[in-house]
Amino acid sequence: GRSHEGKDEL
Amino acid sequence: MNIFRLTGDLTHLMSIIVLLLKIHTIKSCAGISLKTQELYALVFATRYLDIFTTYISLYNTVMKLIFLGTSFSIVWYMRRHKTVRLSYDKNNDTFRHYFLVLPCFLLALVLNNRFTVREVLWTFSLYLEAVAIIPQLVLLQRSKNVDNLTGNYVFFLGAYRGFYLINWIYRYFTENHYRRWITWMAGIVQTALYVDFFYYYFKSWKNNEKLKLPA
Repeated sequence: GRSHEGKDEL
Repeated sequence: MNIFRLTGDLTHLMSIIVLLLKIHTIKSCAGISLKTQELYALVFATRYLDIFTTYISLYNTVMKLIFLGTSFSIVWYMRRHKTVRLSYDKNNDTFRHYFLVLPCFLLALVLNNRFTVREVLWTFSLYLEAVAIIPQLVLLQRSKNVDNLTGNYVFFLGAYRGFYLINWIYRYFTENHYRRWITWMAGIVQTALYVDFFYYYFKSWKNNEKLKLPA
């Protein structure tokens, strides 16, 4: 998915 | 998504499954720090605030629900379950975990990417996750012998962020504008805390003897 300011990680 | 991050997430999931298996099958939480489990529940609660507002992928949402669900149920088991709570080592699990919560929150207020409620809480969850294992490591040193399941639990927990470090290096070189100083700092501190545990874990595994951490 698109990285939401790096929030695509758990 | 890259193989390092996927391996990291699965290793993280593995650590939680090992812990739940231990608690659910042998109905024991001996050697497990409730303080660390409570900190992890707080980490996920403050990190996944956007679980219902931002959809990234089914994988992302499912994993967040699993991490939230398992971390809170582990705390419930250790606090409320009639049999499990009896094996909780209350006398040795005395690390004041709020000594970790406050500094992490203050640091998140000062050092963050954007001064908004969600961003500060997300940053707080990163700092808190980095130090959440400390009560557990303290308990391991106090409890004489460490049983295999607990040792494996801490090992997988330490390995997962190690895979994330590789994932960050990979993304730094493959994606332009991928800069996450705060995430990287917290991740390095978190993995560094396990270095001595890894040393004793591999030593005990090589010599095929019981895992013992020097006090």
